[in-house]
Amino acid sequence: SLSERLTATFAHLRGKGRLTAADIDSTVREIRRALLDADVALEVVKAFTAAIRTRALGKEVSEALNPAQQVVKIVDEELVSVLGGSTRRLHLAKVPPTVILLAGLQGAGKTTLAGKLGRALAAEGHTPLLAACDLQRPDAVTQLRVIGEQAGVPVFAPEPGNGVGDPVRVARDAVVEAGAKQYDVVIVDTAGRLGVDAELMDQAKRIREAVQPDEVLFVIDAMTGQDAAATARAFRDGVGLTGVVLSKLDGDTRGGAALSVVSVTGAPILYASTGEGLDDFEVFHPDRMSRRILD
Amino acid sequence: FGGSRPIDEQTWEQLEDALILGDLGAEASERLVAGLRAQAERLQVRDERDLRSMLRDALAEELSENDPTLHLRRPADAEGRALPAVVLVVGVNGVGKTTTIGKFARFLSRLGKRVMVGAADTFRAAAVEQLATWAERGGAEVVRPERAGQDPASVAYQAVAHGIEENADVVLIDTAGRLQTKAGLMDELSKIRRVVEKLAPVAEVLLVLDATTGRNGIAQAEAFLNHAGATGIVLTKLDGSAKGGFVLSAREEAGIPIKLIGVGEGIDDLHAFNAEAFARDLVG
Ligand SMILES: Nc1nc2c(ncn2[C@@H]2O[C@H](COP(=O)(O)OP(=O)(O)OP(=O)(O)O)[C@@H](O)[C@H]2O)c(=O)[nH]1
Ligand SMILES: Nc1nc2c(ncn2[C@@H]2O[C@H](COP(=O)(O)OP(=O)(O)OP(=O)(O)O)[C@@H](O)[C@H]2O)c(=O)[nH]1
Ligand SMILES: [Mg+2]
Ligand SMILES: [Mg+2]
Repeated sequence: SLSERLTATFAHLRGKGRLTAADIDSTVREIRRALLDADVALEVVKAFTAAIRTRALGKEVSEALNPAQQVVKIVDEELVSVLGGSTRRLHLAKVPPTVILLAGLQGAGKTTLAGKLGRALAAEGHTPLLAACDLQRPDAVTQLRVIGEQAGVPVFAPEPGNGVGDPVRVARDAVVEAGAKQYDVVIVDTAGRLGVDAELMDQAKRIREAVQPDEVLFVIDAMTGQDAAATARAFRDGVGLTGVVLSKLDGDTRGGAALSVVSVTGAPILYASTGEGLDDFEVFHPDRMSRRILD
Repeated sequence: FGGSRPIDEQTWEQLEDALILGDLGAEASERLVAGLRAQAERLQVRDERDLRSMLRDALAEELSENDPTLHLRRPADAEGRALPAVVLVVGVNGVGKTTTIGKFARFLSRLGKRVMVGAADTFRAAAVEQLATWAERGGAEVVRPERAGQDPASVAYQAVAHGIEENADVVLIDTAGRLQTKAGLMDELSKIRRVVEKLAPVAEVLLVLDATTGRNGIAQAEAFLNHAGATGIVLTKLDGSAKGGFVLSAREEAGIPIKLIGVGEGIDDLHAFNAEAFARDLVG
């Protein structure tokens, strides 16, 4: 853990009296290594440790009874501040329906999330409609239908998918359907796509323009490594993001991707998906995530 | 280009950064660059391009240390009759197992093999339908569960039994995604393997790993080696910006060779692993 590493580093420095800039440098190197080992993206580690270094040079560390713990406390505070700083509730439209667009890489957990989010909103008294706009992945429409059934949430799936149908049109029609049938939330599931796929990023942008969503949620696998920064940037610039959902947090990955994505996009992590079940869904806890990354 | 590029302190930093960005990990990146630095000193290397080529060679060499051949020869039973080569496909959720089976079926069918696939993911929504679609595209027959929520080991058994009956050359078994931290699910996988082995030896256990994964890929390799006896890695989604560098440590820790790579969502997007090409993509 970072705490153990820094305690060892400072034990080595104890009895030296004042901490020098070189001492702080070796401390910052430990922090850098810990964050990289936790999968935080390199550019984010560099910016983050620069901020830590500035604070670590100050009196709060040099005059601390236990400087190692003080540095760990600073890192934890900075991490929680970035991860949770702009935390908020879901944006709901003034005039329904609220439109939530799900986007992300292949296999991140979007389709499953559509069911979870729908179910959670229904439990809060909403009337959600799931829109099957992944017309590409084999049997994605069927998958969403089954999930909708399990979640007790209706699914709008006018096209069979498997290459047939236009996702932009289905998305637009889903919002019209919601208006007509009085659903107050539309959750749009889309095909997984690469940040480097210009054509599909453009499609995502056109889906967004067609439905003017109240939320564009970037769904990312918590075990994502260095690529989290490049991918988050591509989706931020290509589609636009308002919020993030971290998935598969029930695994044992440290989850540094959380820091990467928030740092690069400025969008808050709203939810955490913690399993394959429809109820494995919760509000995101920045303090828990910080402890997990620094563990 | 023309002239040589001189080496300075920045050169070493840039090389190390490139490896870290490729998910090699901080420790492995430092080790490789330190080794390279010592080697460059000894050999009086002056041009940065030579450094890069030395680094590529070092990486490629490490990645080639395990045999990347796919073992698909049909084994014989006690009476000397040919059994199908059975391949289990395993890995965590969403990495590309089902898609890879479709691609692999196509690849094998093109070689004239008779391929059968077993839909032993009896848990996830529309998993059987998705596999059936891929099987059809790949020219393989699909063995579906007889009832909803059927024990996956039983479906796998039925698929192999049917493959033996039909004289299939290869039986590919799809399994549900499972995080390696779930003890019950990892036990289920061991059971699937044991049950299948009552009918035929398992020729390959392909562990599918997603190139976008960070350090956790190493833990996945170790766990699937211990619980399923993984014999080969399929590294998918290399058509994206991720490099999948964690496989270097996975190979070191678990000793599983990388045999195949997935480079897209199309049926032909499956290629044999090439260590030199991989190293070149990582180092530049
Ligand atoms: N363990 C675990 N598995 C999850 C979680 N969320 C989703 N999954 C699983 O991850 C796999 C992929 O989920 P999908 O919902 O199909 O992902 P997707 O983003 O829609 O995938 P594409 O449409 O192909 O891009 C499935 O096996 C899900 O059951 C989670 O929080 N924990
Ligand atoms: N870009 C790209 N996408 C891929 C590749 N391989 C698979 N995919 C996509 O990744 C997503 C998940 O693929 P699946 O085959 O469903 O993965 P899985 O491991 O079977 O998932 P579960 O059964 O839910 O655990 C799909 O959208 C695939 O099209 C690849 O090599 N490149
Ligand atoms: Mg999906
Ligand atoms: Mg699957």
